[in-house]
Amino acid sequence: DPNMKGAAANEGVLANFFNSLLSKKTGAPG
Amino acid sequence: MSAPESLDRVELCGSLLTWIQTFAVDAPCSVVDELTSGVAMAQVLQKIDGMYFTDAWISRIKPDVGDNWRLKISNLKKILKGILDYNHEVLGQQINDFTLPDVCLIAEHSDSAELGRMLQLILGCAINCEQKQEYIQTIMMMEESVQHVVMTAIQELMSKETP
Repeated sequence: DPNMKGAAANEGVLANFFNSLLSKKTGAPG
Repeated sequence: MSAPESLDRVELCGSLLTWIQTFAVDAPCSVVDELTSGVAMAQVLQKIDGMYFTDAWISRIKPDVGDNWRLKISNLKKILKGILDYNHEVLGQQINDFTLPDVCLIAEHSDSAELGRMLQLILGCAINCEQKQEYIQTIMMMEESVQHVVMTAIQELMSKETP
């Protein structure tokens, strides 16, 4: 089902994006 | 990173209104009108970083502004300054080329597009602060359509941030 594949892909994009934010370093340097 | 999709500002405001409710602050924040006083936004900022947005800071935000748009503007100006100072002093970043929200339009006309910009800046504080993990995980639990708008809003902000 293409719709289900699209939804799964979208879910993957969102998860990748927010996980990359989680691993980003926080705060001002030093 | 590819260029972020263009944002529908009114849709953005709707999704960020849903997001702001996850903070469960005391001030009402279910509809655009309730946010125009700035009280709920100030309380959210204090939850995001209570060490910076202290009780002394929040005491400068007038709680009962009613329909007085001059008092609303005064509150919103303090909040916008607080957000920009927080980005500079705590997060160590400047937001360039981002059209800042027009606080007069928010206060006088409950303008959704401008309120959306204001909430977008608060979102930027949440996803960069010390407790960002908690806030990002909350976003990840939200409806996919909301997550998508939030992602686009963050991408736009990130494209305008400089260390």
